[in-house]
Amino acid sequence: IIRTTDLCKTYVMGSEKIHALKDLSIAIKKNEYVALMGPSGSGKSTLMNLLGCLDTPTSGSYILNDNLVSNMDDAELAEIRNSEIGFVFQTFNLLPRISSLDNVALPLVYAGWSNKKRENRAAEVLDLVGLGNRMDHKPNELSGGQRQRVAIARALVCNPSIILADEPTGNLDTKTSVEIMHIFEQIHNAGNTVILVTHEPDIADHAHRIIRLRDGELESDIKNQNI
Amino acid sequence: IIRTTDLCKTYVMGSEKIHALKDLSIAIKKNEYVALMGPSGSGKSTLMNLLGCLDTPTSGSYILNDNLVSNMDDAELAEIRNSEIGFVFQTFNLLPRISSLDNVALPLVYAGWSNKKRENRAAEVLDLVGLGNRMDHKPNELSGGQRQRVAIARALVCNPSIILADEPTGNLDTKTSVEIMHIFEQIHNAGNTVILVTHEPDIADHAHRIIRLRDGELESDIKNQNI
Ligand SMILES: Nc1ncnc2c1ncn2[C@@H]1O[C@H](COP(=O)(O)OP(=O)(O)OP(=O)(O)O)[C@@H](O)[C@H]1O
Ligand SMILES: Nc1ncnc2c1ncn2[C@@H]1O[C@H](COP(=O)(O)OP(=O)(O)OP(=O)(O)O)[C@@H](O)[C@H]1O
Ligand SMILES: [Mg+2]
Ligand SMILES: [Mg+2]
Repeated sequence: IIRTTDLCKTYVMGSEKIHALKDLSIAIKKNEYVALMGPSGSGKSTLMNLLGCLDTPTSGSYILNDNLVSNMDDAELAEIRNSEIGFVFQTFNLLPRISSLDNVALPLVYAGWSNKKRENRAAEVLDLVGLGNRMDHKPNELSGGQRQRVAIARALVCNPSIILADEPTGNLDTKTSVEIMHIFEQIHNAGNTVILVTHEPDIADHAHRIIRLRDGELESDIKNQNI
Repeated sequence: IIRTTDLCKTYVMGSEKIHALKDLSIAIKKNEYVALMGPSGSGKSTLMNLLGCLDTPTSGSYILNDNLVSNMDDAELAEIRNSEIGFVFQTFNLLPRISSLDNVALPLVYAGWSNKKRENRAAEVLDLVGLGNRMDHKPNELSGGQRQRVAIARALVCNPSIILADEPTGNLDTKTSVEIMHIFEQIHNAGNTVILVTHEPDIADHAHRIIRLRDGELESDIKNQNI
């Protein structure tokens, strides 16, 4: 359902060009569970932003569910993002002036849900990630790991068929990480597609396939032997 | 050089009281290397903010180098922060509109260094953390792990005698983490004091002592048997 062909992303800074992604071609089927790894600065978040329809490539093509995404306009990209993809950002990107409940409910506003239904569903996912007693806290009234879990809850609230999670356990202790990985497991078992960026081998080990980047290029793409 | 006695931090939200730290008493000597661990929300960042003179406790005392910090005013706290402590924030806290070089040089502005000397020193520490080729990038032109390293560089730029690092490797791949831990090792060997929050056992294993929190209280405080 995801196919990139010679995908490139280049940032231009004055006279300098940074080739964040270079001719990347990968294909991911429905219901796969993929871990994306690689050194700091190797292009993982850049790739995730392209896959998540948050950005467009400099060149190359990206086909998502038979739609040529790479040449869509902002409105079309937003439509796909809200209906099909749940994105957990590496830097959370929560709205600072509203509560965690309202942050998590935000995608449901775009989806046109009623007030009561939004509150119930947002409370349900916050409870799922262990933040039932933190719903009225604003982001700056939460710990780092709690903010990360609000970002995860927000990505799950619309029950998307594709989850893109960028370092979802980077700020979580072992026990809480296990709980979050269990949630991703359930999402995967329900038939959905999970792609997560991680630098921790223990977390990557939950995935069935591990894609490694280096300097914006594909370094390796192998099945997880332990599964 | 660090002694807290019955340290408490309580947040009041409407009718709810959150006891982030409850009667915490710990003592840390000069040149110790301590790892602070515990579940998400257990009070680690709250404690680090108090130790780093970024906040004052609700009750209890905090003595830093024979100074009773817990009842100092903002000006006195700022003085101590800038001269003695290097703080790596869990959420980086970089200024978004200036380059990484200027972000790292900022503490030297407060310290009264000349323009040329600031640039040289800031470039030196950015090079040390592997960002020599990213000095003119603003934070949003950097990867997550690169921003984390800018935050680390900024904490080191004044050569402080106490380093407080809150999850310094949360966004770093294994190889880059090893490089950062090597830097902390050198700082420790030079006679300084290092306190780092981490949820990764491999990172905590570099420390000589491991303090664990749970629900705002001290759960355990043990020597690292592997050292
Ligand atoms: N400004 C605030 N107002 C209300 N509650 C707060 C505030 N800041 C923190 N808290 C609460 O205090 C508790 C401790 O927070 P703290 O940030 O110290 O946790 P932590 O151990 O650093 O967690 P993590 O590992 O997730 O970063 C959390 O339960 C959090 O919700
Ligand atoms: N807006 C931008 N302008 C210029 N360069 C950028 C920009 N955004 C990212 N980069 C550069 O592109 C490269 C890839 O960045 P990316 O965020 O994809 O890395 P990453 O693999 O996610 O790293 P990390 O593991 O540290 O999060 C980095 O070297 C970064 O400096
Ligand atoms: Mg990244
Ligand atoms: Mg914290």
